[in-house]
Formats: sequence, structure tokens, C-alpha cells
Amino acid sequence: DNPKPPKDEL
Amino acid sequence: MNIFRLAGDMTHLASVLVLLLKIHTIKSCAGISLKTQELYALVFATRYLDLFTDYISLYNTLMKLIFLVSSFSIVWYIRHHKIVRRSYDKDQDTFRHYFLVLPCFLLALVINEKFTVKEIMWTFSLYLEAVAILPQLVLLQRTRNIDNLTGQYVFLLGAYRSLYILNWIYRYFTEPHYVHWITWISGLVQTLLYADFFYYYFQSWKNNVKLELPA
Repeated sequence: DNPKPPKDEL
Repeated sequence: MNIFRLAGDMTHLASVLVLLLKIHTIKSCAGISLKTQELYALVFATRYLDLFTDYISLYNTLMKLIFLVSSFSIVWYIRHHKIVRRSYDKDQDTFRHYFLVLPCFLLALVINEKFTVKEIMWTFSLYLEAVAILPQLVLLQRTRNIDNLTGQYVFLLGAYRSLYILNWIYRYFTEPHYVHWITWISGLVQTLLYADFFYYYFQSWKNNVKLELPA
């Protein structure tokens, strides 16, 4: 299962 | 963080500063759509709910706070500042918020990554940001005559969107599992809305004449 990248954009 | 993302954030920040500068020094908000500014305040308020739940970096937190504070200050200035509010052209800025807010909210309820309050609010903010510029573009079209600062404000916003697209392309090829359909499609729609404005902006810049939109 692919881990979701954190929402680091603004 | 890549160069496109940083440049995108900086042009976004510059757009807000140009607007605040105009309002603060000239004490005028002529040509600025309050509707668009209120929508942006709503965009940031619903997107940055994660300020309470996640910590990403000091940069991230600071930028979020800056966008929140600046967007609400701009709305406050236009609505309540005793001099600035007189320059607000209420009769031209007639776009209805709910025409944009309601469809975006319904769409966020249907198309989202996860059915949770935070996730739906985040998705709603993306959809709303995509179309929040519309009242501003309609106002520009109506008044046609655009002062330099207002033109630069919209130009910087468009530049910010274009740089974010380059940032996504870069991240897609350099980071594993970097796929964000909702962000990409709404971001693309948002950037396309500026295409028309960009065309006239560059024309006026190339010919060194004042920016004027066709009726």
C-alpha cells in the first residue's frame, strides 16, 4: 500500500 | 522544496503584499473585488484547519498564518476602514458568492479522497480557490481601465499558479507516489482562468501601453 505523502503545499 | 514551489509561494506572497501595499499606502481599493477577497479568506480558513492537527515545518506554519492574517486584513480594510471603504465600487462588484461556494461544497462532498470533515474542507478549499478569481476578472472586464497595481496583483496570482504546475511536474518525476488528481485538476482549471487575462497583460506590456481589457 502506497503511503500518502503529507499535504505540505500551501 | 524545489525552486518552482519556492518561486510559486513567493509570487503568491508578493501578490498579497502588492494588494496590501495598494490599500495601505494609496488608501484605495478601486478595482479590487471584495467578493474575490472574501472567497480567498474562506479558502485559507478551510484549507489550513491542519494548523491545529499537523506540524510540517516552521516555513509551512508561518506562510499559512501570513495568508490567513493578510486575507482577513484585506477584507477588513475594504469593509470597515473609514477611507478605504469609500473607494470600493459596490455596484460593479455584483458576483454572488453562493454561485461559487455552493457548487464547490457539493462537489467536495462527492469527489474527495476521504469522507472526513477535515478532508472535505480541504477539498472544498481547492475547488473554491480554482474559481475564486472569477468575481475579480468580471470586475476587471467591467471597469476595463486597470491601474498598474491591480494588474500586477492579478499577474502575480497567475504566475503563482503557473509555477505550482511546474512544481507538480517536477515532484511527479522526482518523488515516489506523488499523485494528487484533485489538486492537479483544480489547479489546472484555476490557471486556465488566467489565460485570457495573461494574453492582454503581455500585449500591453509588449506594446508598452496601459492595460485595457476589451469590452
